[in-house]
Parts: sequence; structure tokens; C-alpha cells
Amino acid sequence: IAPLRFDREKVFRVKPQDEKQANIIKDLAKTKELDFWYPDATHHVTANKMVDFRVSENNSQSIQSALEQNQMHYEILIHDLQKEIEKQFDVKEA
Amino acid sequence: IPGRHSYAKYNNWDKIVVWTEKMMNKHPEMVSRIKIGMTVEDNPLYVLQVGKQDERKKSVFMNCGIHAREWISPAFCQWFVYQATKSYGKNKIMTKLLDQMNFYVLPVFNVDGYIWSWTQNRMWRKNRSKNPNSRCIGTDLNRNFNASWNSLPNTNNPCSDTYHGTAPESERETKAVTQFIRSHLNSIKAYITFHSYSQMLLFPYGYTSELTPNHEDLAKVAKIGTDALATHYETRYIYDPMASITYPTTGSSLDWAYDLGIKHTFAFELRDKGKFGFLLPESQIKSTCKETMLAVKFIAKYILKHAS
Repeated sequence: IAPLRFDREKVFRVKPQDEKQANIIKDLAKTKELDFWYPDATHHVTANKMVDFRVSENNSQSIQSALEQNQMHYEILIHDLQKEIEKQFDVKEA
Repeated sequence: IPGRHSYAKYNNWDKIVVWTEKMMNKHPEMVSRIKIGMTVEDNPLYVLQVGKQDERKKSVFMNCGIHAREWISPAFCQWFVYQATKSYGKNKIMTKLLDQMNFYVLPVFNVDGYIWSWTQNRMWRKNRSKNPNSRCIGTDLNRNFNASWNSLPNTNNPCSDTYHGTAPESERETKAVTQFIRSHLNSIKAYITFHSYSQMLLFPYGYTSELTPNHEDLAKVAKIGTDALATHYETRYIYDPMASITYPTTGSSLDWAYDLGIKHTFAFELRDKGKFGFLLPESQIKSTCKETMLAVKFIAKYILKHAS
């Protein structure tokens, strides 16, 4: 089986300002596949605590729109996960 | 032939196995390899005993790679064994530690998951066991310990990345580790587990917001460790009980080891703070390991002096 690729998948960082915003992320996770990097699961998402999650290329635009519609500040930590995966091997064989 | 092992690079499982043999053969008086069990996919679970081979001494149990995708963690365990053997007789603290203590180092806890993260899915976290009545594979080994297991909701879905398994210690890897620790409980004075990322040093409890009876002592050791760590490259770690600094967690190895009677248990969340997350570049392995090594040495030194 060919290894899974992560082309153009993104990692978002959001800090929900209140429980309402935290619930927006939880609701998004019900309909879209979010891979939580920190904290490690949806149910740990809470107000005023930073959340990092990975989304597929297909979902990233709608996630971004949802965050903007709800006036949630976000940062895109990684724009293309596949590139970062390749870049992690940045030390040449001795 | 698995290829050349390097401390400055991430090594796949085949290279790590060969490396364990090499360390054992190169330092027979200092390193021995103990097979503590097998995984679901029939891979061996190896613990390296590092020290002057006296079972009666105080010891520290360290494990790396519970979560498959956290590659910096196994890299640290390999670095630790290498540096310990290399600096024996040269570095005063390390010489004293190895003369008077043993370190049990499990370089990769979740072997099957680690292999999967190298070959199929770089973002894989759990082990690779099949779940009854589900198409989803894997259990989060750090939710599978008998520490308030199943007392919080949301960990009983086999498709979840934090699925806790069918029962406490349902997984072969967990069982192997708990059996080993129980059988060496008289000597083990500290338990340290290595994760990534977010730069934190955690201690119990995770399953409750109550503080442990020796909270002050744990906080003191954590301060010593994080202060030491920062001296190399000014990398700042925060420390506190797991439930307060992160979020309530059940079934963790940290809490299990503490409740079993190991009163100094810590979890490192290594570099970085999210710029790379689980994809820390290899060029940062060395500096991350160097600073972490310092923290572990100071924690071990404290344990040697104070743990009864």
C-alpha cells in the first residue's frame, strides 16, 4: 500500500475566546475530520486554551470560512503538511 | 540491512533494533537488553538496562514513543543511552548516576504504531491492534493504563485517536510494561515518559484536579529539571500537574505509575511549541536531546539523593 500523503493539508491554531467559540470548534469536528494535535481530542477544547488541529485540503477552505464568519482569530501554522514532512529530514546521511 | 543509524536523524524501527544490539555489544559491562514482551504484530519490546548491572540499586524507568507520530521522543531515548555510555568516566554526574543507579530505557513503547508512522501514515498515534466490532484500528496506549480508566467520557470510541481500549491493560504493550515495572518496583524510584510537543514537564495527577500528597516535592523537582533544561539554549518549559496544565486525562501511564507507588513520575512534552508540531526537523534533534539530557540528569541526581 502506498503511504498516505498530506498534500496541502493545513494545521490551524485557534484560541477560543469563550465557550461559545470553543463549541464552534467542537461542532466543526462533528462534521469535518479534524486531527487534534493539541489538545489531543475534541472534548478537551475549552475557552482561552490554544487548539492546534490538522485538516484536509478539501476541508481547509470551509474551516477557514467558518472561523472568519464567527470572528475567531486563527493562525495557519502549516500550509502544506506534506512539504513539512519532507522538510523534517533536513540532515544528510553522514 | 537496515542502513546506518544516526543520532542526528530519525531512525526507523529496523535501525533501532540493530542499534540496541550494537550498544549491548559495545558496552557489555554497562548495557544489557531485556525483552519484556511482544506486540500484536509480533515485534519485540526491548528495554535497555543502563548502569553497572546491580539489580539492588535505585533505578529510573524511562520510556519513549508511546504515541507513534511523536518521533523526537524515541530519538531522545537513543540519545540518552548513547550519552550515558559515552560520558561514563568523563562526566562526574553521569558517572555517579551510573555507578549508583540503573536506568531502564524503553526506546520505543508503541513499536507497531511507530513502524506504521514510518511506512504508511506519518500522522499515526495509536498502536495497531484490531478492535472488536469496529473497522477502526488501534488503542491509545497512554489511555490504556489502570488509572481511573473509563471515568471520563469520550474515550470509548474505537475510531477516536484517544480510544482507551476494551479494558485497562488490554493491550500487549501496556501489559508488558506494567508487568516489568511491577516486577522491578522495589528498585524503581522514578518514572519518566517522553512525548512531544508543547514544551512542558507534567506530573500527576491527570485524572483529578486534586494535588498529590508530595506535590511540593514534585514541583521542586520539576523546577530543577526545567531550570537545568533552559541553561543550554534558553528553551523555556512550563511545569505543573497534568490536569491543571493541560486537561483531565484518564488511563495515563504517569498516574498509574504514581498510584503504584513510584512517587516521582514525570512526562516531558518536548519541543516545539507548534511551529513544527510532530514534524520537528532533524536539525533540531541534537539540541533538543542535549537540553533534555541535562534535565533528566538533574532529576535523576535529585532522586538518587532524596528518594528512599
